[in-house]
Amino acid sequence: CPLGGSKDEL
Amino acid sequence: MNVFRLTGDLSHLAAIIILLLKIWKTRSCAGISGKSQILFALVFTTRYLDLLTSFISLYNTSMKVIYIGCSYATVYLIYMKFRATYDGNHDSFRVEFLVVPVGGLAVLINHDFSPLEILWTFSIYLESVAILPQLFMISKTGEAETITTHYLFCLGLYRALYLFNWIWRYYFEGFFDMIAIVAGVVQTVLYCD
Repeated sequence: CPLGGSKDEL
Repeated sequence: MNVFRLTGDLSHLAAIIILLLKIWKTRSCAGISGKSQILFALVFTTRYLDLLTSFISLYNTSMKVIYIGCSYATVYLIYMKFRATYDGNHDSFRVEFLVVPVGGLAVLINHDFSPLEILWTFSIYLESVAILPQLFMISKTGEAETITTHYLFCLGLYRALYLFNWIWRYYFEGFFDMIAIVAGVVQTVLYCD
């Protein structure tokens, strides 16, 4: 997933 | 995807649907804080901008579209369609006292100083306090309809389940996101009361 954040989560 | 995240998402979806149906069926938004709903619409808008830039899965995209759609529909029902039943006097929380500090914090503490990342961080911080106008309104009116308590319970449960999801992901995937976790803990604590 992209840098750092949990972008695959809602 | 793990069971905590799936049940968390479903609990979140249930909360959003419960509220939307309650307002639609009773044709009234009495006791509902329009300000909190605006903040939630802002949370989804700033968090799901990646709908335009990246595709993760059909589940991910469809849930994001449903969340955004329902949150704007709820705001529409409160401020347009059933405006006459909106209890503006009790919905008096100063949301600028939330948005400004949260905006500042998002610029200071984030994973990456890029527009999309700062907006995502802003949405994470804002979501943890977005329910405050609703809790404030309930404390002023001194009452909450049964359906509103169900709504709050599902909303509180969703982020609590996400905490377990983050424990699961740390243990099995070695993945963790401190910003989401800290904000998630704050959010869950706020709902406990």
